[in-house]
Amino acid sequence: HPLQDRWALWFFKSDQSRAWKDNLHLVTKVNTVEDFWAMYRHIQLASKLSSGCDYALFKDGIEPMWEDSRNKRGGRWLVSLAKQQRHSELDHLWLETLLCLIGESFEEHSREVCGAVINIRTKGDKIALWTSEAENQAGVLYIGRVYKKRLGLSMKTIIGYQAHADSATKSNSLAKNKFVV
Amino acid sequence: GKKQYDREFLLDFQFMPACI
Repeated sequence: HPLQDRWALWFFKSDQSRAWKDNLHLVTKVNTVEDFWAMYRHIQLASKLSSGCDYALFKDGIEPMWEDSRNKRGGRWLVSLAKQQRHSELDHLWLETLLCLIGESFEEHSREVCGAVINIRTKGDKIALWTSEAENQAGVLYIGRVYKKRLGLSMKTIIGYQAHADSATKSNSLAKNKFVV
Repeated sequence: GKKQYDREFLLDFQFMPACI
């Protein structure tokens, strides 16, 4: 069962002695539903990774960094999790994110989706869905509403979208939300 | 056409043996 796009899984493991990009490794690429599950079963659950590690699943040809030409005008829907959610919800939310990506869940706006990243961090894990054009309000909001629903987040939970250009200028990665849903 | 798959369809493949 072929996927609309070929997807690349990346793994990041923090090593302060090396440059950021040298810690980023391409693991594998998948382009069928069957290959996706073979990959998913083969890798550690996100909740089992050590702090400082990331997974990223991006469309083939897009590197999981702001600087990529398909990302630099874009931004991300960010889901910040409390520490205790690592063991209760993290793996479920990440898998749901992956299924949104490979299943093309955002109708015609799926073409604006670049990928998703999960950050495993001691202070709280994060999952983000990256899109290519922060100025496309209609597309970004459509994706955000569908994504929030797919994650099963309650009405009172607010998630924000930040433009990468804003995040890049904030050393503490607390860029203001451009949109919220 | 566009290859769109809903979550239930994708989940049905989770435990199927893959041939790769």
